[in-house]
Amino acid sequence: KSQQGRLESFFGAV
Amino acid sequence: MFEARLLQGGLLKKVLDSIKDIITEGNFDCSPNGLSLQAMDSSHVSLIDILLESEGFEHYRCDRNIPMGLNITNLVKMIKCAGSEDIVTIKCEDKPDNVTFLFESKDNDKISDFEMKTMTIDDEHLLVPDQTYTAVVKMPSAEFQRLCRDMAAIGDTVNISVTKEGVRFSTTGDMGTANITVRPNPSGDQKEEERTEVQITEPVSAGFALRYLNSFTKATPLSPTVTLGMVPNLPIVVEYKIADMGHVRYYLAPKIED
Repeated sequence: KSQQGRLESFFGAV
Repeated sequence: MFEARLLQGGLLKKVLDSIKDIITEGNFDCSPNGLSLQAMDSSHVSLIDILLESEGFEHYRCDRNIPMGLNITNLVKMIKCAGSEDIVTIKCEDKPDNVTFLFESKDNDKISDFEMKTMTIDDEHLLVPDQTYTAVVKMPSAEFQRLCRDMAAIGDTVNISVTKEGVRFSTTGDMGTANITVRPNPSGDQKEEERTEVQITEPVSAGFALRYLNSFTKATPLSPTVTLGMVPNLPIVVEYKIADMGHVRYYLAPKIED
């Protein structure tokens, strides 16, 4: 089963 | 103050069409380099990155960086009032409560001005690394649009696998499965924008939500080609270049296996 990733887990906040 | 005059006002309509299904509000950043926007959808799954370079405008003046927070739904309503051939000028003060849109018909026989209220938006900015993509696929944008639409008729998630042989799009749904492979064809007689090109340093494969990819294809009228960039375990980038002007890019987080 796959889950939708969120962008924060890949890119850092500025 | 900020003032930018765009001869092809229809371009603004196309840019707004490419984002209106994904975000409802956003900060347009006016800077001496150009007009840009970075915004995430409400689920923080996808990110829009727009750049309209100052050189692409007929006239461009921006004395300092100005964040222009706008409701996208309202902005679409206003820009719809411009004719597709109209020249559009965007104007605002340094700390704007309002933004003015001036529409001039091509023959200069009709001039309209619309003033729109700005809003304060506390958005999160993400740092998108300037990275080298492991796989880059350039293909006709209309073909990508068709492919996403066809895949979405069968399933919710598409697996995109890139090897040097080509790009394989696969999906599974209640009714069955679908696989479409697009092969690179750089040596044919096609025009550059009709070609599919694949550049890879290693094969990449990941799954993505088709609902978002389909929304991204609303940018198809902006460019004859689309470029997909992939790195293992990172969001995919889907880029539509706007000739002489900049780009609309979308980033989409991959599905993660539990």
